[in-house]
Amino acid sequence: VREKRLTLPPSEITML
Amino acid sequence: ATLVRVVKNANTLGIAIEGGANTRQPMPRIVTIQKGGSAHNCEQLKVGLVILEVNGISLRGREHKEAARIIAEAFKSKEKDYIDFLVVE
Repeated sequence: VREKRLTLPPSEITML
Repeated sequence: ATLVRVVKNANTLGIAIEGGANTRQPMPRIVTIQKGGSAHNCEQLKVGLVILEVNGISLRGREHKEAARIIAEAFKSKEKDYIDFLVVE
């Protein structure tokens, strides 16, 4: 599961 | 999980969120709280909390942009003068 998560792209950050 | 009611007592909500479906952070997480925003004024939202629901709308499985849009629309809506966040550590 950890390896799968690490292959996912980092998320963007949105200011609200 | 904890239900936090944020009263719209400032021009901005004042939080930055990171995360969403198909990213390393699967659920939106609060990464910044801006001084003077409604979130800062309510004193219950903290950096690091994960947002599960907004006004009863689940954010599970939603992409980052959609989750951000749901939160932004909840803040802009004139129906209520508050937003209910279901959050977890």
